[in-house]
Amino acid sequence: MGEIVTILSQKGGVGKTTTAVNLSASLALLNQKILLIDLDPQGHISASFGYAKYDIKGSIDEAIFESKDIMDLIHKTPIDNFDFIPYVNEIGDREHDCFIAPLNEAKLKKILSGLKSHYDFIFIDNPPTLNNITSHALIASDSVLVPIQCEFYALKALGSLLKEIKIIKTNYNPDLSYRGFLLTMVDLRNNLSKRVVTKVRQTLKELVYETMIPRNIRLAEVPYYGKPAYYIDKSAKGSTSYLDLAREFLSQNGTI
Amino acid sequence: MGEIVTILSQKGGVGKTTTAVNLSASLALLNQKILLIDLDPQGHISASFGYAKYDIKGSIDEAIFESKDIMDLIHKTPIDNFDFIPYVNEIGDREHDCFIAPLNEAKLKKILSGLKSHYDFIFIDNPPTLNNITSHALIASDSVLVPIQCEFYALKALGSLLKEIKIIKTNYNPDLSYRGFLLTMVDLRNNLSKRVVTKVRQTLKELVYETMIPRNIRLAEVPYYGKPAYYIDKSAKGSTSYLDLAREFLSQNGTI
Ligand SMILES: Nc1ncnc2c1ncn2[C@@H]1O[C@H](COP(=O)(O)OP(=O)(O)OP(=O)(O)O)[C@@H](O)[C@H]1O
Ligand SMILES: Nc1ncnc2c1ncn2[C@@H]1O[C@H](COP(=O)(O)OP(=O)(O)OP(=O)(O)O)[C@@H](O)[C@H]1O
Ligand SMILES: [Mg+2]
Ligand SMILES: [Mg+2]
Repeated sequence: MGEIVTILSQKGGVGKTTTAVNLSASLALLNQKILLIDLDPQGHISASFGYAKYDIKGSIDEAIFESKDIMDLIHKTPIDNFDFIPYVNEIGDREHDCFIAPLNEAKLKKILSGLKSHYDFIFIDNPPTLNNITSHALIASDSVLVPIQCEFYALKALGSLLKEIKIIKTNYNPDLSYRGFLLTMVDLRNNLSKRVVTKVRQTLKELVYETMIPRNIRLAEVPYYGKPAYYIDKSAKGSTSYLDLAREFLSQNGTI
Repeated sequence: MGEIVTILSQKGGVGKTTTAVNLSASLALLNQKILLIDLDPQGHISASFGYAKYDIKGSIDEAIFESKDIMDLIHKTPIDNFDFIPYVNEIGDREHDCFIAPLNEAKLKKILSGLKSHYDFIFIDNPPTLNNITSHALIASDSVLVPIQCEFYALKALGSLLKEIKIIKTNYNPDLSYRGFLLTMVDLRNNLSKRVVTKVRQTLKELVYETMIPRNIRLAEVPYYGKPAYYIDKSAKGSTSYLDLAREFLSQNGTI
């Protein structure tokens, strides 16, 4: 039965989208059936496959705000076992963007429930914020994966995020668990990065993935070439590290 | 008379906060009286000076949501000519965070108007989003400074941002102008960065600052040492580039 994993951090630019795209692609390579949902109006999941916003019809906000059938919004990527639902409509009405529904209605959870039997894993990429949309994502999810960029502002952002997750778990989704914390843009040649790695491992212990994602140009080239790093250069450190992560991710729940 | 400049990009991690802190510090060095307002609930302006959220009393949201006198919320930094107003209260009530007031009330503009006579420049650091808060920031501002990280996702984000600024200018703030576009985390050793620089200069021409901010470890160390890069190592490329930017910024309006 499909597990819904939300990728979340209110700190911007920490590698949420890069992780969503490259982890999904790696799991698809390991024969897992993957659906990736873009909940960020920036629409960078579709940009990762080279689509411009106006190229695509069918966007997640149509299921949320216009009650369209979510099955009609699923698009295939060029990769086997890997489907996605984009966010392509412009940001539109300010207030509409901030408020999906009261949290106790669990609207997104209801919309996504019919998808679980079709996929092994459903990932949700989130915008860099903590608001009504991301609260609904947490309520709809079985687990949460938190990318932590190896920099100090990202480290400082951790406290508010953990507090927010606890509030949602306590009041709305008691089954919500941590999938894990992923260290991203790691550069062990510099002290700053080393300090962050040490601090995170000391504080979050076994919740932190062994696998760390190094800073690697191939990962930054994903939106330029319109494909996950593995399909740009399968031997690049960026590609192999997400493949390692996928194996570690699967071994977590004994799938492998 | 103080000019209000809002630093904005809905793309996360492009260097909004780093620019807000280091440009403000550089302008203060050039004898400009600067106020920096943190409109991002992450509160990374205070983190840049080594303050923890609970260390400080008085936060911008108290002027917005509880009608506190804005003059009482001003804090001094250790640097002459450089004051700031932090955002230190926790994110709190979901809906409150998304909605300051109807845009035609120009609530933030009214709150900030009394400050203009006390400062040469007032900068606003924004969260990585386009919502009611950032719309009010645009309505309250004389000009907007847009950091563009030299990466492809950041480039793709530009279209929506320009559209949003145009909507606010047309409907709410006809005097809003572009202060300029700033290329950040530039690394001319890699092709990706070069392509972005070329593309941005071709599209936005003279609106793009000559000065480019290189990727430089001292800038990432600001929240670790709790001071702008110039005060960590004044000869570092990160420090000198923001000082160059400050001079170019002042020469724009003939101040120098
Ligand atoms: N390991 C890495 N090595 C090099 N570049 C990376 C790496 N991970 C991400 N990037 C680049 O860093 C930038 C930020 O990453 P990304 O956009 O995935 O973060 P995000 O958290 O999704 O951002 P946002 O908060 O805007 O949604 C992007 O330009 C991306 O290409
Ligand atoms: N020129 C630079 N060289 C090296 N590191 C940089 C540079 N500019 C910013 N950084 C680092 O990159 C990260 C992102 O920068 P910053 O937090 O200033 O961006 P932001 O746009 O304010 O992010 P957010 O969207 O979360 O508000 C930070 O860890 C910062 O220290
Ligand atoms: Mg993203
Ligand atoms: Mg910031």
